[in-house]
Amino acid sequence: SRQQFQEAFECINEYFRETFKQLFGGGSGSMELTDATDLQQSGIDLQVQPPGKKLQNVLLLSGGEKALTAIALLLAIFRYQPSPFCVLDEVDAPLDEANVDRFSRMIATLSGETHFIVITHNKKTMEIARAMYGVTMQEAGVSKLVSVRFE
Amino acid sequence: SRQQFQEAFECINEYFRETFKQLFGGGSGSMELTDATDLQQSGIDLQVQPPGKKLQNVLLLSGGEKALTAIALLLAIFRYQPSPFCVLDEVDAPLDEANVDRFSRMIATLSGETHFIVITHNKKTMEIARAMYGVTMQEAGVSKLVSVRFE
Amino acid sequence: LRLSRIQMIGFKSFCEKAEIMFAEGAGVTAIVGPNGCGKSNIADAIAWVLGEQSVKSLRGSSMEDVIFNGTRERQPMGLAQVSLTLVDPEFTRESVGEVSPVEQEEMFEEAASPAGQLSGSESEPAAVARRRKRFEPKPGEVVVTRKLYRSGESEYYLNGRLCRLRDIQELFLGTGLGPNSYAIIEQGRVGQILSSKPMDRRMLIEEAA
Amino acid sequence: LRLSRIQMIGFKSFCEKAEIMFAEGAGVTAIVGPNGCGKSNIADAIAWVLGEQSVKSLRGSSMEDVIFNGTRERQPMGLAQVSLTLVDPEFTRESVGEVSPVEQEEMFEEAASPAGQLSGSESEPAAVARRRKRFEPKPGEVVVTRKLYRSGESEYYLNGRLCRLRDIQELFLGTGLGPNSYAIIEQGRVGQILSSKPMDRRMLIEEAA
Ligand SMILES: Nc1ncnc2c1ncn2[C@@H]1O[C@H](COP(=O)(O)OP(=O)(O)OP(=O)(O)O)[C@@H](O)[C@H]1O
Ligand SMILES: Nc1ncnc2c1ncn2[C@@H]1O[C@H](COP(=O)(O)OP(=O)(O)OP(=O)(O)O)[C@@H](O)[C@H]1O
Ligand SMILES: [Mg+2]
Ligand SMILES: [Mg+2]
Repeated sequence: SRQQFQEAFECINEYFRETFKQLFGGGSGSMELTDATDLQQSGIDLQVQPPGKKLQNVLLLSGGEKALTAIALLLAIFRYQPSPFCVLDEVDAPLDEANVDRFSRMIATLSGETHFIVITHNKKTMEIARAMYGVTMQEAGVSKLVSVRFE
Repeated sequence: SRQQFQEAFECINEYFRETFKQLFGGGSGSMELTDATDLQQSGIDLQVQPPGKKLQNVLLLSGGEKALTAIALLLAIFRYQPSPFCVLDEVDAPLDEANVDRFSRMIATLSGETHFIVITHNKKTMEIARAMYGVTMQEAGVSKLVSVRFE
Repeated sequence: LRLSRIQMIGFKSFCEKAEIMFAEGAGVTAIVGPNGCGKSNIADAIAWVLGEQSVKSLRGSSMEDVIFNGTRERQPMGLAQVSLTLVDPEFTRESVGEVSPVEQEEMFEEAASPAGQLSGSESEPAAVARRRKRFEPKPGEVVVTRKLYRSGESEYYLNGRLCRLRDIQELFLGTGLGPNSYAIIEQGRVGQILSSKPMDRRMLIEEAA
Repeated sequence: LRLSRIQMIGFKSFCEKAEIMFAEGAGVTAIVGPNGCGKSNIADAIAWVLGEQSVKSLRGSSMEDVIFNGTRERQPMGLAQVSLTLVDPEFTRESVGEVSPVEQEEMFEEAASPAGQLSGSESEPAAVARRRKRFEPKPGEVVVTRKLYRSGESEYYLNGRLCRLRDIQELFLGTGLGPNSYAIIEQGRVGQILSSKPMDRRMLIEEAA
């Protein structure tokens, strides 16, 4: 329904502004309706400004900046309507150390309410996990699960 | 011309088989013509089998296996027709430690003839570089180059 | 609703029974390992048991691709099966029934036998009927199970009772766990979100609304 | 042909003159730094100076996007300029001319002045003519330069002499450095190669053939 969408849009936008600032350590990010007059049909654009940089076309952002912006948006949607769990498959791959650090801490905070299943190669991300499962293929083509850590 | 394509195809295919084995530490990869009867119009398929695994649809490969296969193909084309230099922007991002190790050693070997410019966040890849430039943005939005290492 | 356990057998590279337990009270669970060992296959299993129908999202060319198709040493299997257990104090014995851990193990033993065949002298309908009768979740537990046979037959269970795919999809409507979900982010999808069209982003918000 | 040097100014986030030197006898040069600091912009500069015309490949929405468009502290610039120097013993003084390092510096000084404006009393055509006269590469050196003015005007130089974009593209034909190149792999492109259609892969081979 139109009212539901408007409500969700404004609330998620608020969360997005927060998660963006937290993940980038500054700057500002928000959603804009492509057509504010037509709420039924309008698409959504992103206005993104990493810390200290000017507002520019979101296409010009770097690989890591795009990934971090997308993560900020997804986590904002998640905060608005938490699901029983969240699966993140190597979302931290393009991030540098400083960004992985802020990302992993945000996940750790959000996981007070909900289970996060994070597939990763990154040591910093592994550090904030309560439990860790290793997947091995000792026998080629056959996966086995090993519980590496379990509080 | 048709003969040129055939020659390039067979030669690159041979290199691809080699680079694949070297990057995966085993297994086999090769190119196949989708239509062997029509050399003018035929597309190219990839038959890929990581070490110990069965030949399967290339779509089912993991993120890292797909990346490594693509790198093997690109480097095979490169060996057939070396360009004055090669720019690789974060191609090692989805690779695990063992694969980054084999990848960086292959780059080091190929760079005897040609300059490789490798953009990376990975420490193993940095180790095989003769020269290293750091890019910084002390002042937000303004890039500066710093020569970090120069033999 | 909170996640309690994931079990699978015969799903992609997991030809042997695999289980992930989730502790009381949320938290982060990391899944690690080398390239190609099966991590994303676990994410696929979760999407699949929740009703994912897009073969492309599961990286296959047909749905049959999710069944373990063998290695040089091992035969392909005839059945892929994934079970997801969630807990919610609001669920009562009447609304969805119950299942005890013992019966759930049995369900997986069946799948584990060669090519997912039923061994022994029972005819299939009788054995399945008997199994359904005993498959009772604990109060507050919801067990979602999906099976795919190599013949192409599909089965869906809610707490051990056969149901339709739609029943499972409706259970998770509005929880972000449907298709085009914001709760399951597959490998490489993060990069696409920013390059997607404005209408795609709208759909993401609508899914949550 | 071997790579000797890359210089740029006013290109994307490189508002100040930047230079990468390449040692005699090949090797690997690593480019490192945090997210968003400008690494891929360097790869873009290389593709651009070689004649890349696809705005999409350069991550822009118009070609003007490659010109430094300012920060809160700095004004946008009026000119983007990249020069690539290659060495090949086969090039002779007659075939492409020569350029000395001193004149090449001058070319960059011009770009460095505010908004890429020419300062001083010389009229533009006279100054450019004078510069071209002195811009002589060493034997065996090829200097490729591309400029884009905010007005939309484009200029291409081969060893200090104005030329057409096509002359630059033809110079690199068959070296893998054209568009759809296998020698310049942008961020994220590796994943696409395997999901691309069979005909796309054919084009990759044809480029090298
Ligand atoms: N039906 C199947 N039967 C057997 N093996 C399969 C099946 N489907 C996929 N596989 C195998 O599973 C492997 C891929 O696993 P997965 O994508 O989970 O790897 P991953 O751990 O995520 O690796 P990466 O870190 O590279 O992303 C492939 O080698 C593929 O051959
Ligand atoms: N014309 C321009 N003027 C000023 N800044 C620009 C211009 N074009 C792009 N930028 C900036 O350059 C930055 C992107 O740089 P780049 O893509 O090279 O980063 P990167 O070092 O590759 O990072 P990553 O490791 O995340 O891939 C963005 O912050 C963008 O705003
Ligand atoms: Mg994976
Ligand atoms: Mg980059």
